[in-house]
This record gives sequence, C-alpha cells and structure tokens, in this order.
Amino acid sequence: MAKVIALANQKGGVGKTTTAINLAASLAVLEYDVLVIDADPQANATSGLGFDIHKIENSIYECIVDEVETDKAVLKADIEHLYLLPSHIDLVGAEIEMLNMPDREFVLKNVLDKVRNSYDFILIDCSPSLGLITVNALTAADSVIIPVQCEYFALEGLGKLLNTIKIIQNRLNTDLEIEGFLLTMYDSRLRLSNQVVDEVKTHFQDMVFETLITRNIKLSEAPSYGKAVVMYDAASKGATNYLNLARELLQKNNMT
Amino acid sequence: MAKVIALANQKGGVGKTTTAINLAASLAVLEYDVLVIDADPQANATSGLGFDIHKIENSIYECIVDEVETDKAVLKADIEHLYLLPSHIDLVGAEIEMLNMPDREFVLKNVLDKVRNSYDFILIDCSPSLGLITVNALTAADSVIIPVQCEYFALEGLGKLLNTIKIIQNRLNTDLEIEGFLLTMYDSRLRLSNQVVDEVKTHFQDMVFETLITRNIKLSEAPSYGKAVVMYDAASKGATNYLNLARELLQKNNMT
Ligand SMILES: Nc1ncnc2c1ncn2[C@@H]1O[C@H](COP(=O)(O)OP(=O)(O)OP(=O)(O)O)[C@@H](O)[C@H]1O
Ligand SMILES: Nc1ncnc2c1ncn2[C@@H]1O[C@H](COP(=O)(O)OP(=O)(O)OP(=O)(O)O)[C@@H](O)[C@H]1O
Ligand SMILES: [Mg+2]
Ligand SMILES: [Mg+2]
Repeated sequence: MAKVIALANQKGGVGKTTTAINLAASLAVLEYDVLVIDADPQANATSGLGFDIHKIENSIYECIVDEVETDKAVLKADIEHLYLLPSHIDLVGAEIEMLNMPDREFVLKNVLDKVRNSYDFILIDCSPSLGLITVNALTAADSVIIPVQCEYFALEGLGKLLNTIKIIQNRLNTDLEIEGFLLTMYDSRLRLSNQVVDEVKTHFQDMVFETLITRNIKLSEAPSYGKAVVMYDAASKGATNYLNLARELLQKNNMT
Repeated sequence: MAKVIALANQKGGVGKTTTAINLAASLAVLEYDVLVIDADPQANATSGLGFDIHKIENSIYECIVDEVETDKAVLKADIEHLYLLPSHIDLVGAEIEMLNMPDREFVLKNVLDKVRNSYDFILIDCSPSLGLITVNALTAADSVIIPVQCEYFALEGLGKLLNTIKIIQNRLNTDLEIEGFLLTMYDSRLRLSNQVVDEVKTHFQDMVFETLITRNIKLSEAPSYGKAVVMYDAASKGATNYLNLARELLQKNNMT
C-alpha cells in the first residue's frame, strides 16, 4: 500500500515541482517504487522528467474524464523504480467538467486507488491554486508536504493553505496529515532567508523538516535536460539535499 | 483615459506582483497617476504596498459581488500618485459566483471603467492561473505584460498563455495587445539565464522589453517592509531596473 503525499502551496514558484521530481527520484535511487502524479496543467513534472508534453497520449486528464485505466497512462521514467502519470494542458478544462460529477472531490482518489498497491510512494504535484484539482489531491493523500520558499510573500499564504487543509480534514479526508513544511531556495548569506527560516521554525516547530533545500543552480538546470538532479549532477548540493530529505522522510515514517 | 495593462502568466513565481508594484511605483515617481488592481486572492500586491490584508474592508471582491462603488474601495499608497484597489482572500470564491453572472467575462471591466478617467495607468496583478478572474483582467486590459523568469520551466507555459490571449482577442477584446515580454530574475553569471534570454529574444524579437530585471535581493526584501523598491532603496539595481522599465514603457506609448 503506497503512502500518498501531495505537494501543495497556492503561492507560485516555491519549489513544488522541483520537490516532487527530486524527492521521488531520491526515493527511487534508494530502491523504493515511486509514482509521480502530475496534477498541474502546466505539466512541468512531466517535462522535468524528460517527456515531451506535446506527445503524451494518455494523461491524468484521460483517466479523469474518459476513464482510461490508470496503469495504461503511467510512463516509466529513466530511473529504475520511478514512474509518472503525466499531465496535459487539457487538464485546465477538467476542473469545469469535474464540477458536475457526483463525487467530484474523490475523482483523483478513485484514479489513484487503482494503482496504489503497485508503489511504495505516490507523490502528487499540484498547481499554484486551491481549486478542485488540488482539493482532489488533498482528498486522495495521506499527507501533504508544504514547500515554503525563503521569501517574504511565501509566508503570507500559509494561513489560507492551513485553513483549506483543515476543511478537507473535517469534511473529505479525516486521515490527512501534514507531513511537514519544507524550506526551499535557502541562501544562508541572505538576512531575509534566515528570517523566514526562523519564523517558520518558531511557528511550526517540529513540523518543519530538518533538511533545508538550498538555492542551487543545478536544481534549475536539471529540468532543461529532462533529468532529476541526482541524475544530472549527483555530487551537487541540490542532489545531496533531496537525498537527505528522502532519508528524513523514511525515518519519520519508520521505513529505514 | 487610463491605459490598462494586465500582468499575466500562469507560471507561478515569475515576478508578476513584483512588476505590478514596482512599475506602478516608478510611474508614480515620474508623476503619472497610477492605480494597481490586485486581482489575486493571495493579495500579495496589497501587502507589498504596505496594507494589512486582514484589515481590508472593501476590496475587489466587494466591487464584483456586492457592487460597492470602485472609488469607495480604492486606497491611497504611501507614494504620491499611487493608488490600490486591494484584494481579499474571499476572491477565491468570486470565480464560482461569477460563473453564473450574465456578462461574466466583463465584470472586472465594468468595475474598472467607473474609475478609468481618474488615472494615467491601471496595472492589474493576476494570480498564477488562466481562470475566470485572469480572463476578466485580459478582457478589461488594453495590453498585457508577460513576465518571464530566466528559468527553464518559465519557457514551457508561454505557448498556452499566447493561445489564451489569442482567444480573448478573437472573442472578448479585439483591442488587446501584447505590451511586451519582460525578462525577470536575470543573473548574467548563469548560463541558464543567458540561454533563456537568447531563446525569448529569438522567438519574440522586438516584443521583448530592452530592460532586463536582474535578480536583486532588495526586490525581495522591500515587500517585507510594505514598500516598493524605489522607496526601500532607490539606489539599488532593482529600483534602477524598474525606473528604466517605466521610461521604456512611456517611450513605447509616445508619452515621454
Ligand atoms: N533549490 C532551488 N535552487 C534553485 N532553483 C530552484 C530551486 N528550487 C526550484 N528552483 C527553480 O525555481 C523555479 C520554481 O520552482 P518550481 O517550478 O519547482 O516551483 P513550483 O512551486 O512548482 O511552481 P508553480 O507554482 O508554477 O507550480 C523553477 O525554475 C526551478 O527550477
Ligand atoms: N528581480 C528579482 N530579484 C530577486 N527576487 C525577486 C525578483 N523578482 C521577484 N522576486 C521575488 O521572487 C518571488 C516571486 O516573485 P512574485 O511573487 O512577484 O512572483 P508572482 O509571479 O507574482 O508569483 P505568483 O505566481 O505566486 O503570483 C517573490 O518572493 C519576490 O520577492
Ligand atoms: Mg510546479
Ligand atoms: Mg503574484
């Protein structure tokens, strides 16, 4: 039975996709079977793992709307143990179509439950919004990782996100937990970076991952080669950070 | 009659809000009357201009849903000639409410037309989505500035955004033009940054602003003090870049 973790934060550009790709790749390198679900119509996780977003035949959209079998849409990535349920630009239209479905908040859960037994982890990359697809991801998930960029605006939206999570815990998914807050794009030389880290650690205490993801150019170069950073430059700070994050996640879940 | 410009790009974290605040402040410093409309429920432009987002009584939401007069909701910023129509977290719900309105794409245009004669420029900060509120902004606008972060993922979504703009030009706003592509968070030392600049300039030629916005810590520190960068550190690279952008915009529109 896979552990399902959503990557969510309505603030844009905070490292949701970068974390989905690289945490998944790190867990795969440690020989866990991992499925990444790209639930963002931008399809950045799909292209970041090396797939041409214009050549995808079956994506999450077809699974939701045309009821294509989930395992028919899953692709094998270039790392052993790593798989992807790709996204497609058409997913933008899915939200409107889902509004009229009977169990509209449980659509993604139904898609995912079909393959849940084939993996150890399923990571869902969400778009920068709290719309119906993100609600679906949080309803299907066992827990949520909240990437927090070490910037001022990134702090502001956390209250709204936590409210949404509470509503989902009350009405749609009582088991949903917060896996942790992940500080990203940390630069130890910047006062602002350190202020944000202090503030998040004061507020959220032991819900904050020990592992900080530092700002590292290799993390933003890797997707242009369609590779996770561990395959692009295994010695980089970015690769080390995400491998440490994978190990910390396993420890937290008593899986080492 | 104000020139109305939307800041739009569904990719998150590319500099939409930073550009809305700092281009507006630069135009105000050059003594043009400017209104910033915060059309993002995150309300980053509202807090970035120094307002407490929890204390806003009338926001764009009340103008849209309760039909509060637009000028009743407008606030004066701490710079002469600069005004703000603030946002509110409730705006998230407005999209659902607007779906049932008769002229649902023209709601923001109607709100804005009431005050259009009082300003030289109106800048609309959009959320990272192509949903109904962003469609409203593009329908109300004379032109759109597309911030493009100098990163790989930022290139991917441009096709979809340009498609959306074409659809709006055909069906909702024949006068909508592309004011320009604005390259943001440029770091001349990084190969990736230079590759993105080359690619955007090759593709979009003279539609790309000459002014590049470089990565500059003062731009990300300023909002934590509720100030535009020109008020936070007028000598910074960030302040200079946005003043240059304001001058380039004025030249392009034969307003110098
Ligand atoms: N630690 C890091 N160091 C350097 N660059 C990073 C880091 N993490 C992410 N990036 C880069 O920052 C940009 C934003 O990251 P990413 O796209 O993962 O964020 P996101 O939250 O998924 O964005 P969106 O809200 O659009 O979905 C990307 O170009 C990415 O390559
Ligand atoms: N040129 C720059 N140099 C350094 N930091 C910048 C620059 N431009 C923006 N930033 C910072 O990068 C982050 C993202 O910018 P911003 O919030 O303006 O993007 P956005 O497109 O409005 O994001 P969203 O998609 O969430 O609305 C912010 O923390 C901002 O302070
Ligand atoms: Mg993303
Ligand atoms: Mg913004």
